[in-house]
Amino acid sequence: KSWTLVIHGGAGSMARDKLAPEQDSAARAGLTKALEAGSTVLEKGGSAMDAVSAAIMVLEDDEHFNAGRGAVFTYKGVNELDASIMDGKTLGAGAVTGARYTKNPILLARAVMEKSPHVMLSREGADEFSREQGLEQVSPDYFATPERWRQLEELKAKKLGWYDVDLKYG
Amino acid sequence: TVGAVAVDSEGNVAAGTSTGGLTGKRWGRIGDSPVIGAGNYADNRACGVSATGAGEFFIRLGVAHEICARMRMLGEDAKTASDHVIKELGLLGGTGGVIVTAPDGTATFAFNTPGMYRGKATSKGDRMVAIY
Repeated sequence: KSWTLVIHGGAGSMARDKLAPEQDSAARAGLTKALEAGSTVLEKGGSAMDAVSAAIMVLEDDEHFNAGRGAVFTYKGVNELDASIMDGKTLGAGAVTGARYTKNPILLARAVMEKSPHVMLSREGADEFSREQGLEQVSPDYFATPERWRQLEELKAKKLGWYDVDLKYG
Repeated sequence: TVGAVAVDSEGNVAAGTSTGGLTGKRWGRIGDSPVIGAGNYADNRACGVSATGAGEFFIRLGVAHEICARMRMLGEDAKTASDHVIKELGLLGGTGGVIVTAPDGTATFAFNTPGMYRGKATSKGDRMVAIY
């Protein structure tokens, strides 16, 4: 039985040769762990939906990637998380934006697809739906990391454009 | 932004994307990651796509759905369709890239920015992690 899994951890303007060694190895370690999680599901005959969810949860839990823990900060200094998922068999889809308390936003997106008649929920409503579905909740500062805070401070101090900073840090 | 696309042993495709968005975003700004058809799309008749990059351009072009539509209606393979749409994105001034997989097991990438973190695994034993 054949299967395929492809993942990404974002794109920035920082080419490979400019990454600090520890950034490089951390990114590779996170990607490897995510590949293993998704591959294990597929090797056991599991669904593409479960494999995608498993791989993305690993990267959401890894603070080296801009998703879940380690997400970038908004201008007001909070973390607002977006996620989406789609099933190619049924064209079922779920998406959330501005979620602030769900540990794994990809699971919230999936709950929107599987447990609601909607496709996209946002902000307080998404957070309320997450609680109703019994998804794991965390306090907002779970997502916060010193490096992302430093990037926000740099943006504000230098008044860089949003693209500049994002392109630089991916 | 992080993403994954997969095709399972029954030939079903799925795509997922998750992000914190842009550093310093204001006014509840939303990029392409949660917008079905822009940053994320899956269709067994074509492919699964997850995108990362300058969201506004991906939304305006409908990148993820455009790649699937080109495969479905023009019969292009995943690489040809992805390269075409990312080139068009670049002409608009957008940066970023996509990962794509199709029911036939195709796995491909297309991007116009350095520093993309990627990985691929298949039942044939391929295991690749790379930073470009």
